[in-house]
Amino acid sequence: MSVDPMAYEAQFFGFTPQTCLLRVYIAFQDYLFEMMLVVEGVILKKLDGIPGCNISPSQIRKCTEKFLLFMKEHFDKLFGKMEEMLLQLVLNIPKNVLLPEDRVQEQYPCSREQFQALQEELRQLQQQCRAEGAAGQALRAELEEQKVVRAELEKILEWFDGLESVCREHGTGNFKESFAFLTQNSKKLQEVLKDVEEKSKKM
Amino acid sequence: FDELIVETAARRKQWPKKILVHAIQAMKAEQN
Amino acid sequence: ANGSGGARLFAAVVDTFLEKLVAAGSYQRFANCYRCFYDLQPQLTRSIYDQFVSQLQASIQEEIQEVKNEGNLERLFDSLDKIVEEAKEREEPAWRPSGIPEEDMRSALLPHLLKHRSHLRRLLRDRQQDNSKVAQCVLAGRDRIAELQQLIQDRQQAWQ
Repeated sequence: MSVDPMAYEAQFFGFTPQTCLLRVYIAFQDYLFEMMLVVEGVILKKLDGIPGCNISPSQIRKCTEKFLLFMKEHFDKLFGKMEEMLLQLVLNIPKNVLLPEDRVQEQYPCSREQFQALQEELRQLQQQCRAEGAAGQALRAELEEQKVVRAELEKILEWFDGLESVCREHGTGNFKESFAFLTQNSKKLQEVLKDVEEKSKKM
Repeated sequence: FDELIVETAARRKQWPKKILVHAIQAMKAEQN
Repeated sequence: ANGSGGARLFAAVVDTFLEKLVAAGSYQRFANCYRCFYDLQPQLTRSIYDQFVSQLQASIQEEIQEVKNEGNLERLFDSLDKIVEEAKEREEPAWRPSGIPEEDMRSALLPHLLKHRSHLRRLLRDRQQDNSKVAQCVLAGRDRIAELQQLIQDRQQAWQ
């Protein structure tokens, strides 16, 4: 007969019902034996007090053994019945009952495959979150970089603007024409200069 | 045998909570 | 006895055990076994027997009370009654430990993993939304830079 360890009961009671009842059995049995010895002691003492009594201690011992044997037989039978009742009806977790700490088992039944699939999904989600996080950092870094580049480019444009407004300030609307005009002028100036130099040499 | 049963049953009762504490800590650390 | 179903049943079973034990070990039986002493002192035999029975009952009840106290049985019976009461609708056998801790641990972890998953999903969605906004800005920024470069190039060519 396979022993039912009654582990689920032990989980609830904190002890195995069989051990509990074994302890009760041993305690009861000890009491019975002790009481029988007390009874025998009292009788022997009373007999001592009766003069001319011819009942020997061994006779009384035989009486004790006879009564104890009888009691022990009944004790074991009755205790067996009590144990059966207590194990079945009292120190027992009915099959349809789930202990509170195990409720999660029925709220979240989960096969190995489901569990692994969930773990895989979590791994992927973590990876995606990290990837998105890195992408976010890269995007923000580029934004910062763009700010700097844009500032530089706008500075260059301002520089061009400044250039043109200088030209405008000095009456040169269209740069190209004024530049051509300037080159002509400078050429004329060079000719005049040459001219002056020749004359001054002659002089 | 009896002690083994009681010990096993006690672990079944208590350890899921203990393990959960650490598992939740790990998840929170992961989230942070 | 007062108390919950389990406690009451426990007390009733023990009381019945005691009653039957005492009934089995009746005075007749006792006097019969100690015939020689009974013939000599019938009253004394009776009183010794009565003391024997009452002492035995007292010791057994005391032991039971001690077991109840040590095992905290009253409270346990009480809570077990409640748990059994809650489950009275269900017929089929309930879950029991599989004997493989990893298996049994899965269900305990599951609700927290599901919470973790929804947290990660929310985080991922937020990041994706956030990143797509930032990506829009980056693209707009690139266009702007290209525009500026073009402008500069035009001005440069004009000068050239």
